[in-house]
Amino acid sequence: MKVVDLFCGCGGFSHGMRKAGYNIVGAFDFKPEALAVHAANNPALGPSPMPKWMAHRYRKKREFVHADLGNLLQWVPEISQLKPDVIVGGPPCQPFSPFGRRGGDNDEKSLLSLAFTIITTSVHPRFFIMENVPELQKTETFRKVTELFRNSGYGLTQRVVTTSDYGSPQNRNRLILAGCVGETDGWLNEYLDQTRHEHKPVIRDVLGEGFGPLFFRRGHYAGQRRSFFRTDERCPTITSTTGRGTRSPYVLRPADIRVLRSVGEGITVLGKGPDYVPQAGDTIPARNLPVGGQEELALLASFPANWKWAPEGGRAPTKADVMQMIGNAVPPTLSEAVGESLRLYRIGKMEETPDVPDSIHPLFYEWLRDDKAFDETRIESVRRHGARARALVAPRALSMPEQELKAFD
Amino acid sequence: DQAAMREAMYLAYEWSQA
Repeated sequence: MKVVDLFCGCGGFSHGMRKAGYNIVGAFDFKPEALAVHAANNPALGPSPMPKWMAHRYRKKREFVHADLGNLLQWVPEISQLKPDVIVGGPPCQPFSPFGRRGGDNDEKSLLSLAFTIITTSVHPRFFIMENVPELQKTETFRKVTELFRNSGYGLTQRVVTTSDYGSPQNRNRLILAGCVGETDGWLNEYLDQTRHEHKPVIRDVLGEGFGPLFFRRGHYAGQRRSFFRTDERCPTITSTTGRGTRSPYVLRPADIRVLRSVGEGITVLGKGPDYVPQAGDTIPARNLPVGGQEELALLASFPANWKWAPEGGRAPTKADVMQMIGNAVPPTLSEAVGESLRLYRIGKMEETPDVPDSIHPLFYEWLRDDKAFDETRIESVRRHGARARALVAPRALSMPEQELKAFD
Repeated sequence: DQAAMREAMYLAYEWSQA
C-alpha cells in the first residue's frame, strides 16, 4: 500500500504508517527544516522538495500565506503520479487550535485543510486519513471539507481519539477523519477500537523513575490551570511552547499546591528556608523545575529514542524549530495504530468477499495443467484469484472472459 | 494481490482464445 503524506512535518505520521507496514512514496511540507528531519529519519524516501517559488515566499513571509489554486495546479498532478493508495496528513491546525492565536475560518491557514481535501479528492486514492484538532469539527471549513469528500464518493469515519489510548502518555485529543471510496460512514470505527492500547502509559513509563515524581509544564493561561503533574499521571499536550517559560519566576496556583502535597515534594520558594511549606501565591524560581528537555518531550510525543532531530549537513534546526516539529507532529504511536486499523479493515473486507460459484469450465484447469504446466498450488491460486476477480465483475453479468477482463481493468 | 487477480482473468481470456 502506497502512502503519500501531506503536511508531513518532521514525519510523525509517516513514521507510524511505515511501522504499520506501509510504503511512504511521497511526503510534502512547506518547512525545509522539518523536511530535512523527515529525510534524515526516512533515508529511503527523500521527501519531495518544495517548489522554488514557494521556498522564496516562505522565507520572505516566514509563513505560507496564499494557498491559492496555483498550488493545487502544481501539486495535484505531481501527487497523482505517485499513485497512492492512501493519502494521509495533518493540515496545519493552528487556526482552530485552542492553544495560541485562533483565526478560525478566517485564518488563511484554514485554507490548507481545504487544500488537503481538494488534492485528495482530485488524486482520489481509495483511502485517506486526515488528522486535526477536534475544534475543527465546529467550523465552516469542516463543513466544506466533508461536503467535498462526500461529493467524491468517500464514506467517512469522523472520530475524536485520545492519544493516551494509543501509546502516548499525552492527554491529547485529536480528530481523525478517515475516508474510503464507496464505504458507509463509520467504516473504520470498529478497527480503531481494536487497535486501542490496553495500557495507558503515564509520564514515568516513558521518562523512567530517574526523572523524579514531578513534571512541570507551565500552564498556557493565567487562572487556575496547574503547571505541576505527578509522573504517575499522563502529561498535558506537548506543544511548541512546552519547554519555555522557565526563565521567569512562577506563581504557585492552588491546584499546584494539591499536586505538591500529594507527592510530598519540597519546592524552594524565593526568600524562604528549606522547611517552608509552599502556599498558593508564592513565587518560585522556575529555572530548576523538572521540565523535561527536548529529548524527553520528544519521547512523550512518542517519537523513538533514536530519532534524529539534527540532520547531518545543512543547517541544524534551532531548539524552537525542533519544539515546533514535536508540538505539531502526529504522535507516531497514534498513526501506527491508525495504519494498523486500516490494515485490519482491509483484511476483514477480503474475508467478507463472497464465494462465487466457479463458473469456469473444468477444461480451463486442465489447460492450465497440461498446456501451461502449472502445478496444483498455482492452479489453486488462479482459481482463488479468478473467483475473487469475478466476484468484482459479477454484477455486470458478463459471460465472455474477454468482457470480464475488460470490466476488471 | 490485484496483479494475481488480473493474471487469473487474463489466463481465462487466453484459454478462451486458444
